[in-house]
Amino acid sequence: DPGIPSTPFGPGAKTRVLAVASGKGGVGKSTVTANLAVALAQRGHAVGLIDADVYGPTIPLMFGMATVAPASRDGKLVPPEAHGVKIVSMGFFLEDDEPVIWRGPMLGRAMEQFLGDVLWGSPDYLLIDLPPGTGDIALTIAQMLPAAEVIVVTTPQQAAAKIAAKAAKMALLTKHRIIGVVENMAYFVCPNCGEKHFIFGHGGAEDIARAAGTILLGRIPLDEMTRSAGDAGTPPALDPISPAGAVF
Amino acid sequence: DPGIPSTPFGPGAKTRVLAVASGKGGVGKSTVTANLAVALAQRGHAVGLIDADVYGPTIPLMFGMATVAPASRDGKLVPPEAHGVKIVSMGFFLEDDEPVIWRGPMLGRAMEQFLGDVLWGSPDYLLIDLPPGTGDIALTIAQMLPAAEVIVVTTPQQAAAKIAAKAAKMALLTKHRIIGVVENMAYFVCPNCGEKHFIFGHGGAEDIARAAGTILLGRIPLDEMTRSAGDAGTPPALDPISPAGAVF
Ligand SMILES: Nc1ncnc2c1ncn2[C@@H]1O[C@H](COP(=O)(O)OP(=O)(O)O)[C@@H](O)[C@H]1O
Ligand SMILES: Nc1ncnc2c1ncn2[C@@H]1O[C@H](COP(=O)(O)OP(=O)(O)O)[C@@H](O)[C@H]1O
Ligand SMILES: [Zn+2]
Repeated sequence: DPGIPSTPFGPGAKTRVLAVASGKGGVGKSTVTANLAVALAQRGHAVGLIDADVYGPTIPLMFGMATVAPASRDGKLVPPEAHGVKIVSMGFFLEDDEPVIWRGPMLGRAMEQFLGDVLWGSPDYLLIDLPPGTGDIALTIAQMLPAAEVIVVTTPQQAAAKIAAKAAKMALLTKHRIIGVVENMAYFVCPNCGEKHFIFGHGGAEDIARAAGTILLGRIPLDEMTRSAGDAGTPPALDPISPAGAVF
Repeated sequence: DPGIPSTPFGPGAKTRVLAVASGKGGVGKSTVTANLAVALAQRGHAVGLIDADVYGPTIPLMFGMATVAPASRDGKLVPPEAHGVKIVSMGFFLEDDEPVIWRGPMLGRAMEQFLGDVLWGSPDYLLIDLPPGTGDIALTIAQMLPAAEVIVVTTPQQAAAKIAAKAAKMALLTKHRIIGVVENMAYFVCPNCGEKHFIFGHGGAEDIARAAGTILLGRIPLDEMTRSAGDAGTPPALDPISPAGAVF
C-alpha cells in the first residue's frame, strides 16, 4: 500500500512491537507500559518506548525525565534514555500545561514521525503506550505496524471493561495478535488493618479475555506506592518486592 | 463565521451549557456529569446531557439505559430520558463492544449532529461529558458553543492533574469561563477500620484552580458505592446521604 509510510519496524524486522491499549483512559496503560519497559530492560533487552498519547503524555513524568526537546542528528531525533529505555514522547516538546489542540490528521502525522524519524537503532522490543479511544492514533499504528502485538489493560468494573473491550475488538478486526489482558487496580489492601477491598469490583478483565479468545496475564493491586512512584519518576518494576513490581 | 453550523444553544439562548472536561481519562468526568445532571433535574430544572465521548461512551450504562437507537421525528432525534434527564450518546447506536474506528473529521460531524439534529426543546441546562484529550471534539464544541462554561475534573495526583490542567488552559485560550475544579477520588476511607488513605495523593486540583484563576468546587471521596452505582445505572446523586451524593 503506497499510502502507508515505511518504518524500521515493518514485517521481518527483529524488533518485537508491543502496543499497550485500552480504549478507556486512566486504567493504567502508561503505568503498565513504563513498568514492562523497565522490567524488559533490566533483563538485558534493548527497549524503545513511544508515548503515543499526544494529548495527554505522562511517560516523561513516570520516567523522571525533563520535558526538554531531544537532540537531532542527520535530521532524525536521538531518543533520550532513562532506566535503560529509549523514549519518545510529545511531552518533550511541550510546556507543562500546554494543550495540544490538534485535529485528527496531525495525530497520524506525529505517529509517522515517531516511528520513522527517530534513531531507534534495532531494539529487541518497542513498546507503544496508546491513548484512550480507537481513533486516528490507534488506526495509524495498526496500519503501519501489521505485526504489532497488543496487551489490553483494564480495571475490573463494567464502565471500564466495556470500553476496553472495544480496543480488543479493534485488534481482532485489524488482525493483530492479543497477547493477553492485564487487570489493574484489582483490589486495595488497607495498610492499616489488612482488609481487602474490591473498590472497582471484579471480573471485567476475564470478560474481555474470554470474548477476545485470549488470557488474563495478571492482576495488579491498587496501591499508593504504584501511584507515588509514577509521580516521582521511578517505575515500581525497579523494586521487585513491591506487589506491582512482582507482577512485572 | 459561516463555517460553524448553527445550534439552538448559541449566544442569547436561555439554556446554560456546562462542559465537563479533564483532558485525562478515567478521573470521573462521566460520573460527575451524570450526578450533576440528576441533581439539577431533582431540583426541578429541565436538563439535557450529551455524551461526547464517541470512542468510549459510558453515560447509557450510568443511567441504566438500554443501548437502543432512539426514535426520530421530522428528521430529528428524540432524546430518550432517564432519571429526569434527556440524553444523547454514541452508545445508543453501538453493539456493546463495538469500537468506533473513526478519524478526526467524523468526530466533529457527530458533535454537530448531537447539537443541531436533536429535539432538545429548551432545557435550562445542557451538560456535555467531554472525552479525554483536547482534540476534534473539544475543539468543535468550543467553536460551536462560545458561551459554554467549563467544569474541570481531576484526581489529586500529578500524572492526572498535569494533563487535566491542559483542558483548563484550553478553556482559557478559547475564552470559556471555568466555573471551577472538582477533585475526585480524593481519599479512601477504609470501611473496616475507618482509616483515611490518600491513595492518589493530594493537591493536584488546587494547583489547577490556582493556575487557572478559579476555585475548587469540592472533593469527592473514592468510594465503592459510587463505582457500583455507575455500573448499576443509578447515579449516587439519587441518595443524598451517601458521601458523593452529598457533594452533588
Ligand atoms: N495499580 C495502581 N495503583 C495505584 N495507582 C495506580 C495504579 N495503576 C495506575 N495508577 C495511577 O493511576 C493514574 C492513571 O494511570 P495511567 O497509567 O496514567 O493510566 P492511563 O495511561 O490508562 O491513562 C496514574 O496516576 C497512576 O500512577
Ligand atoms: N469517587 C469515585 N469513587 C469510586 N469510583 C469512582 C469514583 N468516581 C468515578 N468512579 C469510577 O471510576 C471509573 C471511571 O470514572 P468515569 O466517570 O468513567 O471517568 P471518565 O469519564 O473521566 O473516564 C468508573 O467506573 C466510575 O464508576
Ligand atoms: Zn482498614
